[in-house]
Amino acid sequence: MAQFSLAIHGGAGTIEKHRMKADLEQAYRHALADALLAGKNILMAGGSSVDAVVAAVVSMEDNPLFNAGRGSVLTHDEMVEMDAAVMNGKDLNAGALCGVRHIKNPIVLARDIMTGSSHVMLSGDGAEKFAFNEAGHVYTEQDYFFTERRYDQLLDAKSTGRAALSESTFPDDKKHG
Amino acid sequence: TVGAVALDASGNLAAATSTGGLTNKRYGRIGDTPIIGAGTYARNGNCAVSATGMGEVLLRCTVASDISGRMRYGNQSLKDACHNVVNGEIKGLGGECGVVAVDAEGQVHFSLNCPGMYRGTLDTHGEPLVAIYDTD
Repeated sequence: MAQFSLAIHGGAGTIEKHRMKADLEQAYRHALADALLAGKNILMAGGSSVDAVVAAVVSMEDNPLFNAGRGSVLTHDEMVEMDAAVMNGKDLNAGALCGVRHIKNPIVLARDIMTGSSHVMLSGDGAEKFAFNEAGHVYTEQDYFFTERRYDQLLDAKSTGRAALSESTFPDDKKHG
Repeated sequence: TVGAVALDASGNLAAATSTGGLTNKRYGRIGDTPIIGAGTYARNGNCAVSATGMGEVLLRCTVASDISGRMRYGNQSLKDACHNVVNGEIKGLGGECGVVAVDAEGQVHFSLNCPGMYRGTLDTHGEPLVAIYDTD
């Protein structure tokens, strides 16, 4: 058996090589490597797989390149609405949330729901109440998540009435979810 | 969407997935990411899976638990289970997606049925190994 293993993803879809600028591709590659190192450092120190996957995901949530956390895409109402889940294979415990708008790192809240509540999944305002009142999360303004790139993508989507990135004009973002 | 799967030195598997959803989404739409068994799943002795792609199709196909079940009850390898799920029913329903997965032995596998997925793992020396395109 391997001492430990780790794998990550940052989204899938129609990512076209011929349309991807070299500097943007390098930025993605560096960001993926950073996320791997975040998880690896925990595993190398004897940490748990749960801590490792959360650390790797936090690294990507903090990077505006990815559609999660800080780089989340915008809804029709020009807000972010984020979802996350974590599962521990050891005891089949799991934590999940959906539709949160003011949580900097949703994956950390998912872990807090898993370990600090008797529930598996919390949604929207209820998830945020749990986050602020019982799990020590700090209210994060929507401004933190706003980027010109995501706003331009929303305008592009609205102009054709689309609710997905499949026909996006953005070369690195013709992906889904 | 971003996600990670891991096996630690104690043999415990875990999976995590996080997403901002779809651009221009309405009505509180939720995809597969936070649904245990669809976008995220882990079970010791079996596998850990994190998925990304067209959430509605991944939900209907309960992707992560399907991969787990094929291994548990059908004795498929991680590679075969991932490949058969990603390139089977999902593709027939028009769903573009990718998964990252690891089994109880620490074998990592990526499957995708679209031109690209931002992804990475550690090589045999523990160094980051990243890829983007399906041809990588």
